[in-house]
Amino acid sequence: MHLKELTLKGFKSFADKTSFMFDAPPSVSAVVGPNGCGKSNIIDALRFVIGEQSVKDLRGSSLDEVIFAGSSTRKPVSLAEVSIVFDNSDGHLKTDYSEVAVKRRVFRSGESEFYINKNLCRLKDIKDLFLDTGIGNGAYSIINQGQVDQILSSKPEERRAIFEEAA
Amino acid sequence: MHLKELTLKGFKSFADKTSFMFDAPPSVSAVVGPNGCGKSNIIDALRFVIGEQSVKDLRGSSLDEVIFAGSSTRKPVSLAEVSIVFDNSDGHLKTDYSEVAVKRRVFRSGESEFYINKNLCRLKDIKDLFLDTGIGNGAYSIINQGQVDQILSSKPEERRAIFEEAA
Amino acid sequence: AKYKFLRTIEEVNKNFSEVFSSLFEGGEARISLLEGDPLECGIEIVARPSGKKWLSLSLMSGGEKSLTAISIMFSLIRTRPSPFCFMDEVDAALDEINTIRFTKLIKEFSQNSQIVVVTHSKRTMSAASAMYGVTMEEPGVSKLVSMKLVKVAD
Amino acid sequence: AKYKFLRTIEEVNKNFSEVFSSLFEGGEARISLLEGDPLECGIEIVARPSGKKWLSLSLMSGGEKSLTAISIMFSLIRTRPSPFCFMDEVDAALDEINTIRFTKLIKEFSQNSQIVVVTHSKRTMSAASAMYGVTMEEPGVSKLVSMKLVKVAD
Ligand SMILES: Nc1ncnc2c1ncn2[C@@H]1O[C@H](COP(=O)(O)OP(=O)(O)OP(=O)(O)O)[C@@H](O)[C@H]1O
Ligand SMILES: Nc1ncnc2c1ncn2[C@@H]1O[C@H](COP(=O)(O)OP(=O)(O)OP(=O)(O)O)[C@@H](O)[C@H]1O
Ligand SMILES: [Mg+2]
Ligand SMILES: [Mg+2]
Repeated sequence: MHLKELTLKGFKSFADKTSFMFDAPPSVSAVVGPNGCGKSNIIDALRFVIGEQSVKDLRGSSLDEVIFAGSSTRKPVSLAEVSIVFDNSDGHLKTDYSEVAVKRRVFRSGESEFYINKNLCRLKDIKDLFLDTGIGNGAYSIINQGQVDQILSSKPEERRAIFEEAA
Repeated sequence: MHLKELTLKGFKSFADKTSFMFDAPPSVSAVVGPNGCGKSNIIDALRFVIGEQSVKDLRGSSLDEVIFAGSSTRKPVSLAEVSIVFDNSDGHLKTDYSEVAVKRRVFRSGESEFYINKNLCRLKDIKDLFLDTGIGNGAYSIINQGQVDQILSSKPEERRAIFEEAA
Repeated sequence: AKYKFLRTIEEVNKNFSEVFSSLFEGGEARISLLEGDPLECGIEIVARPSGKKWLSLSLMSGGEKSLTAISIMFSLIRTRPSPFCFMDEVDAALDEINTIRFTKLIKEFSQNSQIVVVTHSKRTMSAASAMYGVTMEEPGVSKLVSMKLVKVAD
Repeated sequence: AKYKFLRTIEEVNKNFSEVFSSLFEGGEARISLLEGDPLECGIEIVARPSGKKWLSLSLMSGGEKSLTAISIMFSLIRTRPSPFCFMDEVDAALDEINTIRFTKLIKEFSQNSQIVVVTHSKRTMSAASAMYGVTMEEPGVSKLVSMKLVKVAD
């Protein structure tokens, strides 16, 4: 099972629909560009679409802060949408589909909508889909900027969560 | 008033007496070397000698942790000593001396000894010497590794200390 | 559940020791459970770079801490593989030699997982087989300007 | 004391706005006192890089945060000069262009203060007029191997 595509629209600085296509393993990809151009926003988008609940881990103080707020040349938009497509030919994701698309939208009200293959569903369904796949919450599969040392500086009891994810 | 010399002996990884000589302004100096070679330890030594009270800001959990603990080829030592020499020809430091040497020692017991120009004194005397010179506690004159963003992430009330130092 | 967790910790520990010693070219490191109920107690991490003594993690250098944390992350991935691993500037504190060791590590893990790194380092970029260039030509609006597939000779 | 603090904040604010706009080549930033007793209330920092909107600091990028924090540090130094300024890898998150802007800033401030930077960046090193090379030939023991004075042509 591997990632095929990640698409951002109205998410943070990605005002326009932008798609990233990924190669199957073996694969090392680098995201590059100047300070502030939007690289970490892509990481935030990935967390967001797999069901991140903590706005702090998305660097905001409320969920609507991930919606494109406008710039000196553009007006704000009213919703942010991120979708991710997986190749599921090996059935690693608990669903019969060989290709699985997960989408999440958030509106100015702060409400989220979730979709699996275009069907509206609940956050719980997303969590269940990713259960035991190593993707849940990105515990050790997504490392945010400035967070790499965190496992070393956190208290021994706080560290458990990341090891429990692996158990 | 400017820094002339900083000398470390038995301080963290500087087992042997090591002196750094500094040019008067205008002066930009770079400290370089591989990961783990001791660069940040020099910054810790500066904090230590000007009277840092927080072991956390020296990256330890107790003060004796700054004493050279030995290596695969060396035994530990029993005391750490750092001295700093200032050119005080402009009288910026509140003392009559045109050259001021401040020294601090710490022993395995965790006790510190302070000296101003070879005379044993108290921490209070060091603090008084540096009062209103911009050096006190290194509030904004010493930025530790990984700490540069801290002023942005700290709570509005926590930020005051650094501005009060400037007032 | 208790047994499962204990076994996981043992396996992560084995992987951690190996990845650490390989990244640090020597030295040793362990994770272990502290006193008490395995389902609640804390997890201890200790590390000793080659030639140095066992000191608290807080005394480690910026680069050493990054490498140690990277070792833990990869030992978790080796224990329980995930399909992808996205890392945002985890090489920021690494010098050139350690950056090269880091790139060897990610190439090894990319066999089974898709590795995506955000980086400013040319060394790390040279390890990639695909690059996504992001820019902001229009103020405040991000744009993907290139998705290059690069065959990298080792 | 209250008046002194208010006047200090005003001066730091003026310096901050200038240093920020110069480092970011545009944009604007301010610090201000929040509601309440000036001797106790919090201090607010807001910043808007050029072409972007006023957003919370937490949404800024790693490099933008570093530059904003560096601007605050230097505005404090300009308000109340200190004889030296030691900075440990404050350029770690900066791309090449911002590193160059950072070096211009430290050269400016080095007129009156001794600037000492710990860095892995070749760009930053090239701004220095003296270099201290630190190594660990003997395991675990630091040594100063060179103190070069380099005349740097601008
Ligand atoms: N809701 C939003 N609307 C518009 N712009 C936003 C929004 N949220 C964040 N941004 C912008 O995104 C930019 C940060 O992007 P990001 O953190 O991805 O940068 P980066 O490429 O990772 O840079 P660096 O290399 O410095 O880490 C900020 O300038 C911020 O203004
Ligand atoms: N009391 C001590 N005795 C012996 N060695 C010590 C002591 N305290 C710290 N060290 C060693 O000092 C080293 C860290 O040095 P330092 O933090 O200065 O590195 P650095 O040059 O800043 O590296 P980086 O570029 O990775 O930040 C660690 O390897 C640690 O083992
Ligand atoms: Mg970033
Ligand atoms: Mg360091």
